[in-house]
Amino acid sequence: LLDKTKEFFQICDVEGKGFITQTDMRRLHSELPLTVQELEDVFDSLDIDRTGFLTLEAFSSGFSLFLHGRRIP
Amino acid sequence: DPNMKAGAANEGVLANFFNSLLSKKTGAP
Repeated sequence: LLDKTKEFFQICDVEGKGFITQTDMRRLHSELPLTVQELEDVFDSLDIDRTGFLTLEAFSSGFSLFLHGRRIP
Repeated sequence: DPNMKAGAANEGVLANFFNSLLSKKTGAP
């Protein structure tokens, strides 16, 4: 599961910075069947601390929410 | 409650997002 999470994280973090910005998220518009607005909503949902970027931990937490209906504490 | 509504919408959007990523990795349409 962790490998899968990392794979997804790397799809978003194309530059390999180690975190995902809202710009990275918008860029996925060309790769995923989601609108820019939807991708911004995804970013806002995952960025619960409102730091302006997503770490692997925040991303994993969102993935867990999707899989299990709850966040990893 | 608008906040609850937004939360529910976001969960749907999250599900869409991760499903799209899963489809992308598996090559499913």
